[in-house]
Amino acid sequence: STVVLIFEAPEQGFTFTLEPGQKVQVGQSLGH
Amino acid sequence: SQARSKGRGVRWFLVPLGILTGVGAVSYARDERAVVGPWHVHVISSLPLRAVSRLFGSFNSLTLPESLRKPGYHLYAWIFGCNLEEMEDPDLTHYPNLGEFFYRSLKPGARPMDDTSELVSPADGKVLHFGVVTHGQVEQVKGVTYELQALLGGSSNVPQPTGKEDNGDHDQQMAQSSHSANITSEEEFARINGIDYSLDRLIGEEEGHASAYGPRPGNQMYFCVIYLAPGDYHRFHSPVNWIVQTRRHFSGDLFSVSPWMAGLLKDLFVLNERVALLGRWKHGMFSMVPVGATNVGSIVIRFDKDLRTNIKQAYRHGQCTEVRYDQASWLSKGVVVPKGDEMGGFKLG
Repeated sequence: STVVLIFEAPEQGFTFTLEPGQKVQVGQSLGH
Repeated sequence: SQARSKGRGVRWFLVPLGILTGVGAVSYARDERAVVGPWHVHVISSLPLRAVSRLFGSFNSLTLPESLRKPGYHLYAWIFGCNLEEMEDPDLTHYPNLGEFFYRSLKPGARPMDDTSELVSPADGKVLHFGVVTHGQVEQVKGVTYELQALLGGSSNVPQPTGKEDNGDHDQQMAQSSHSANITSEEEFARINGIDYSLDRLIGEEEGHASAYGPRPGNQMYFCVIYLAPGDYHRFHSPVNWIVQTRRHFSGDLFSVSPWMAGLLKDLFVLNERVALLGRWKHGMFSMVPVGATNVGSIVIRFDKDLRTNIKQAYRHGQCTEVRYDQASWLSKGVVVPKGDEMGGFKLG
């Protein structure tokens, strides 16, 4: 199963805090 | 023989004509599904995946003898790498079947929220891909894209609600239950989180906006795809503070969504059965799309008890039913979901 997030955020200033292939858990930061 | 005995010739030419007609009908049906990929993807697509999924679900809802539960679940956990120590109920004999074990809940505090982050992971899993949506295209994997509008649907391809699941009773119930009690808290929630709930429809749904889901000036659209492996905790939580305004249920295939398949099959997430939850957060549009797979065709949304996925029913590719949560609250015109709240999950079959 998969969860896809699509969202609008500021062009300047929004960054993902992720690496491709990274394992994540519920509540862990994806971006600021 | 009868025709020959009566002196008439057998019309053999009708046999290839019949075969050709059959092949043509199958090809037409396959074209409509638009499966694009190598030959083994076409072989997989010819399998009755939805029926297999339902059968798998039924099998795994059979009650296991108590003596088999512990060794059975331990074996499953060993094969798929489940962490049994974080389960809310650690007694494995309390799970009557694999379906219940698969949908297990976690101990309170097992998944702390990152309060410093605006956007947190909605699920346990592996980040398949993330980035910016450009020209309405989302990258499934590097170099393989699909259309955003095909994933989320647009006003043009969403018919009027039909069928049992969308009879409106649920909306009415939600309206009755939450109309008056939560007004103050909703207003407070929207104010604190900077959500402009006065914009009661999603961007692009207004007439004249053919290319839906365009960002507002100064913003852009981002995406992130998280893959849940069979051993992962299979409930999903809210990744942000937001208001869910619309649910779109797309009937579809149930291909595996493993990274291997995502790299092979174009439009995988558009072909598969999925539930698109659309709404608003502080920066504008926000959507979350749980996508089903062969083993987990059943998607559950906690605040939408009428939703039924992977049901035994004929469907056309891209068919979608929509429910708007307008009546859940006259103020926010949607369901208020704080960051970290459990929203639903995936069940076997």
